[in-house]
Amino acid sequence: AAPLTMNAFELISKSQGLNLSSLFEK
Amino acid sequence: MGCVPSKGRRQFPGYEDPVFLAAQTTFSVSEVEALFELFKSIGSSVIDEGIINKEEFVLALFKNRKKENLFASRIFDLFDVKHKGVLDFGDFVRALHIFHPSAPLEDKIVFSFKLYDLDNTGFIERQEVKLMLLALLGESEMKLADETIEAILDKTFLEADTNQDGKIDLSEWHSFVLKNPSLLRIMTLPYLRDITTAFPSFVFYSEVDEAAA
Repeated sequence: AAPLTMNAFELISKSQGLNLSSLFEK
Repeated sequence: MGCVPSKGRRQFPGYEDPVFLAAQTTFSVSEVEALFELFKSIGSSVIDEGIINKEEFVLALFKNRKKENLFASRIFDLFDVKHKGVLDFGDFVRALHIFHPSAPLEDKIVFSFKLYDLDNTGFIERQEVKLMLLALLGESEMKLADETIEAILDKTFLEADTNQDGKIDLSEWHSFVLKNPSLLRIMTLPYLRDITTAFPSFVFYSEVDEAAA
């Protein structure tokens, strides 16, 4: 989706730093 | 269950009884024991001292210890409820519990609010959100003009800041995420449902009778 159609938090939540599922990847 | 004695598990700083942690969280005793295997793995990646420091936490997220990241740092700080600068096993389990698919929605909403309230004022302010957007752009290939960022902030605050006082309080955040449930997706880790499968070795180190689990 184009950024302007998204709210700021939708964009921010795409940060890899917020993706804790990476903790489970060996 | 398992009968091989673990070496020095109780010597880990902050180690807590799995039965005790299971009673406080959504996890079963077996799941807590499986999480201990994950905890040991993350906590020994840089310095093997039985705790997780920020460098190890970021390394586990990015597989690259040199990476600095505002969001990973913020999550670490929220996990570190005792403000010791490191995570012990109890901190780790109690924080991850909020990310369990079965954890209460309210807990997820409050945690996500704190995540974005960078300066802990009890409000998510426009400058904080702008800082986070800039941090996101810094870690991605995406480039946005400042006026585009301001337009995104205008749109977001128009929708979320219902009393239009320039900041988002917890009550406004609560309403906003219920209307935008995708924002809570980061707050649920399906892996936690299958943690015993992901770390089956916990069985060999279990100190708890099957009946208790």
